Order: sequence, then structure tokens, then C-alpha cells
Amino acid sequence: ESITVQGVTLKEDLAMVSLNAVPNTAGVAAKIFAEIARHHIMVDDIVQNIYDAGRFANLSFSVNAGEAAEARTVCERLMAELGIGGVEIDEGVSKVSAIGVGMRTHTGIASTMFEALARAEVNIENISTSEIVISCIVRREDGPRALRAIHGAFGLDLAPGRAGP
Amino acid sequence: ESITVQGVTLKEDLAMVSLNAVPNTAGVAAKIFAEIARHHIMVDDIVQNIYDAGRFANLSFSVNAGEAAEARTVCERLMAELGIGGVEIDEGVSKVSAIGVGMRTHTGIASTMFEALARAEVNIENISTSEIVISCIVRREDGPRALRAIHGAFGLDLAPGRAGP
Ligand SMILES: C[C@@H](O)[C@H](N)C(=O)O
Ligand SMILES: C[C@@H](O)[C@H](N)C(=O)O
Repeated sequence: ESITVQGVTLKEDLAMVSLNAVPNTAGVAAKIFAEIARHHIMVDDIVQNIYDAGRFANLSFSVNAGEAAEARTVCERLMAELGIGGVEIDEGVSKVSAIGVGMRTHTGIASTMFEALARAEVNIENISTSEIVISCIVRREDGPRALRAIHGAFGLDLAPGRAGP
Repeated sequence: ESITVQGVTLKEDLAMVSLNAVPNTAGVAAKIFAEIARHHIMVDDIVQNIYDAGRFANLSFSVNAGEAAEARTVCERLMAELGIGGVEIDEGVSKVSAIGVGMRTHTGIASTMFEALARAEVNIENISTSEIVISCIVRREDGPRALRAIHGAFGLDLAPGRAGP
């Protein structure tokens, strides 16, 4: 199919909450997000992988930077209750996203986007995709450089207000 | 904002490729997906989390079930070249997705979706989101039950052709 990248965005006011060694049993994610919802914490993206022959999951989610402290409190309480291995909060992250049309397969766009970041020496921390978006979490200080690199790789002009330092 | 779930979909012809203990250094994801692209393997979604104080990443991506064997060959070769800890291919998975409008915060929809899966005793393996989608990887045999449970939780009628056994 014909794939076009329509735009690239940078979201800077984020904190990443990472739960590791989460027991991989039905109902655990539901309990975590019910508690997050009860505290009215706004979640941006959620990324989960399972590992160790399916025994555990690494579950990360991003929140507005201003809600990091409350997210930490909620997750530390859940840690004890659910037997989660560890909770880390990283307040120094940003999210750079490539938005496309007709992205039913991500291979070409992912390859181009990741190579642009590699050439700019930007490390990719988390990756999340849907049919129209590929998002990468990077260090906040790398965000503007990442944005410019991806714009360049896809031949896009920088949108007004998005030209980083 | 006002959030509505417009639909729920089930994608069944998938295999999950999971790379664990991937060195978390710039350029690694680029090399992996350049090789995947070179073999014309179509990638559906990509999910990555970092762990162990940022030393490693767990990187998973889904491909069409028919491309699982080739993806395995490519990744095993990359494993040696890039120092990746392990490669696993799981051909028994499906992806269930809730598609919404105005999902700038996922908290409420995630909580409802995960609780529906929990009540149906469906284990959630991977999670990936974007502004308009929350996707969960589940065992293939759980897919139809997961689809019905999520439809019910959001008060949607099952779309024609989507009523599972
Ligand atoms: C780890 C968590 O997602 C768990 N597998 C669940 O289904 O709730
Ligand atoms: C693990 C991989 O994503 C690595 N961090 C990179 O930037 O390529």
C-alpha cells in the first residue's frame, strides 16, 4: 500500500512510570489501571511486554509530568499488594511520534525513523505503535534533535512552532 | 474531554516476535528493522520497554503468521551480531483493539477494557496504545471471548462477521 508520513510531533511534558516483574496473570492490569483511574491520573500511552517464558511483564505508561509524584505513590502501594518487582519513575523523557496514513505495515517507516534517530545518536527507550502512529520515548534533551532528524528523513518541513533549539 | 469507543476489532493471523536483553544503545533498533525491511517482512505493531536501569530493552513486534519462520531466521542471525539475549516466536496470538475518538487520556478506556478482559479471565500479554487505539495481545483461543467481553463493556453491538464462537 502507499504509505505517507503526514507529520512528526514532539510531546515534552511527560513522565514515564515503569513497573517491572509484574506477575503475568489475568486481572493484574485491570487492578493497576482501576487504581490509576480512581486517582484521576491521566495516562498518555501504555506499553507492555511479557518475558521470562511468560511469567512476568514489564508494564510502562506515560503520564503528564505534573502527575508523576501521585503516580509513584499509587504504584508503590500497588507494588506491595500485587507482588510487583519494582517501580521506577523517569521525569526526563519526551515522546516523538511519526504520524502516517496507510501504515498497515510499519516496516518501512519504522526503519526510516529508527535510522534517522540512530544517525542523530538518539537512543530509543520505549516504542509504541498503532495503525497510524509510531512513537518513540527519548531523553528530553534529545527531543528537538530527534524531531529535526525525523523531519529530515521523511522530507517534511518543520511545522511552525516545532523547530527545536 | 468526551471519549467514545467507536469499535473493537480482532486480528487473528499474527505471530509475535520477542527479543529480550537487547542492548539499549543507539542504533540497535535501526539495524534490526533495516534487516526486517530488507527481507520484506511486514510488521504490524512494535512494543519496546527498557529495564535493568536502562541497560537492556525488551523489543517485541508482530508479523503476519505466514512470515514467522522468516522473521525467526532474520532475528537469530541478528542475535549473534548484536549481542541480543534471546529470540522467541509465538504463533498462537491474536490482537484485540478498542478504537476511540478523543482518547487523549487512556485511563478510563484502559481501565474498562482491562476489567472486561479480567472478568472474562483473558490474560493480557502485550499492550500498545496510540491516541485512538488500545491494543492487547491475547492467546488466539481467547480472542473471540475477549472481543465479546470488550463489546459488552462499552455497550457496543457486535459488528457483522465479528461474532466469535
Ligand atoms: C501483566 C498483566 O497485563 C496481566 N497479564 C493481566 O492480564 O492483567
Ligand atoms: C533497544 C534499542 O531500541 C536501542 N535503544 C536503540 O536506540 O536503537
